[in-house]
Amino acid sequence: SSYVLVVHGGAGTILKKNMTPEKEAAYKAALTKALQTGYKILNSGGSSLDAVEATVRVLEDDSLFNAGKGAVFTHEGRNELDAAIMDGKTRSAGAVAGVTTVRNPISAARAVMEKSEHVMMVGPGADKFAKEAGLEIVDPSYFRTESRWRDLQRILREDSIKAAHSNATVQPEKLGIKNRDYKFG
Amino acid sequence: TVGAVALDKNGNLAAATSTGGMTDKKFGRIGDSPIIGAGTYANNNTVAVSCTGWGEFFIRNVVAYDLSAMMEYKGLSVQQAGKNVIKKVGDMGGDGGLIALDKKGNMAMPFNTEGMYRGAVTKDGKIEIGIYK
Repeated sequence: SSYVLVVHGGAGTILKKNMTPEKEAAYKAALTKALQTGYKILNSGGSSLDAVEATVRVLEDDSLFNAGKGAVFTHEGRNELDAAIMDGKTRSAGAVAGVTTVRNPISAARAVMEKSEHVMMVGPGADKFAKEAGLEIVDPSYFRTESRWRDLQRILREDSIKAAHSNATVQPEKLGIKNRDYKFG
Repeated sequence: TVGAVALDKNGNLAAATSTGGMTDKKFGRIGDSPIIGAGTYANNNTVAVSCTGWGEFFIRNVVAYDLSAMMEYKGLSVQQAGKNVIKKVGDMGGDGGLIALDKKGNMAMPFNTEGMYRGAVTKDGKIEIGIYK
């Protein structure tokens, strides 16, 4: 078959052993909605750039996925979001990292690409740029979900227990930071 | 992490990736998703790519660009190039996966870890969804 749109919804977010039929149905419904959104644009002659942005916005707005609303928490209990977009025709690209107030980071990435002379912006500056570009700004609490908060609390608890029972320094695994099977996307 | 790659009727490719990063991350750590060439890349001559997984390894392997380069310089198919780059990540101890779509509408979705949520739609509007392990 000739494909026009492909999406992914995360790595290791939910292990098979934790997947219920209800959860699986919800994920499939969300991915279907995202694909339908992008396909509608492509089928009506819209650009691939518009299609990927609209598709990712659907997933960012869905709290099931680790992006936008429903993103995981940092150690300090914040939701810090990253996004990037690239146009294969012109090889223009835009990216944001560590934003906390722009509702759809993928649109902020596109704004960086199209409304600035830069490729990447980070932190409060990127949030400010997104606001000035006319994108929707939300309170950081918009991104919070209770299940992601509980995930962070459990990890912090486990780490504190380990620290209390071991004097050994944790060694980085191979060339990466310490691997956790529970990295939640 | 979520992402999308698309091919429009004019033959233009695009890629997009968005993420909340890694739970419990510290010190302003950034993964591969917002880094052009590592987690996101698009080139009309070759392929559009969006990655998901253990970011440090995807950054070191410049995965998205590496996949494109293998197609451009070695003439590999999107499937073979995708397989190769994920093997490189795995050989270093990393895990994750990617989606890739070439200029002819061929796609690949290689991965080496559990919990891969994937979806695709054909030119005729046929939708395929899978949760792979």
